[in-house]
Amino acid sequence: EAEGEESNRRRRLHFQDATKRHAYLNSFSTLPQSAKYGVNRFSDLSQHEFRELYLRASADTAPPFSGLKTQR
Amino acid sequence: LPGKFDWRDKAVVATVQNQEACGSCWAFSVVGATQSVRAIGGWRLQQLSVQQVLDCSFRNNGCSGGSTFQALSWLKQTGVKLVPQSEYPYKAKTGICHFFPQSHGGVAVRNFTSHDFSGQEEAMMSHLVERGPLAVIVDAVSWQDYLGGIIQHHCSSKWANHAVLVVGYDTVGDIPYWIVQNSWGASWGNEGYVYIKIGGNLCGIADSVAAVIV
Repeated sequence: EAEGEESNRRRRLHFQDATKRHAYLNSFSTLPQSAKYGVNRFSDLSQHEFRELYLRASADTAPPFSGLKTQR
Repeated sequence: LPGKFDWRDKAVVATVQNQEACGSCWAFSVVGATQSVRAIGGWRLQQLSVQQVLDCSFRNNGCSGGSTFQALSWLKQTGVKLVPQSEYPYKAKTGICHFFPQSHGGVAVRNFTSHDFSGQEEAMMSHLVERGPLAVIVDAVSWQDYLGGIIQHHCSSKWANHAVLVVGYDTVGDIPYWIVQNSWGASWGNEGYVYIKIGGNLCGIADSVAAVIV
């Protein structure tokens, strides 16, 4: 029960952090088509938890695209 | 180039999937590109097995993460055929690789290209039209809070961490944007899609771009 309460407390804190982030991110959205940020199902995750769970891809360095190939 | 192009209009893009609590975006991106390119070739659009790539692409780490380049290299080098999703369903956890005989039906990746299009997003648009949906790696840190609309700010290109599928673009309106399919379910973003402004390599969308040949 104590663990559950601690978890709920943490979730509430993450949610409060998320709300602050949303206000900041939305302050740049001036046009109707601009991105909107707000509460979704990731809002009670810390940014660290979100990265650990969902952002697990790595990129290998790719060569620059060289445009159309020329033929001799 | 047309002002607007969307592979969904040609019915070659499968529905939005949900990777759940598993770092399998790289597998969704590769499988999404493969099944679309196959459908562009005239075959019926069929969901292919993400779980097969997750379990069997040994240079990657299953739900702990992976790279689209490594997955495509593995598919090309081994000639493994991707079986339909119905035969090897998604479980959102890494499992033991199931092998199928070569005689078993499936889709093989014959080749692929991987390029950095940063500073050349118009060429990337052309690439998309010519080659089909593109598997790309982005920095998606700010996507945790995304609800919809066109991302124009707060999306750096410094740290690639998430694989997605670019399926179209729209340059007709005031803000030109990429149409990108994510794998976080249809309730996220614009029915599972995110729009990213074209130009400036936002979110690093042009840094690592792979096209599949089947």
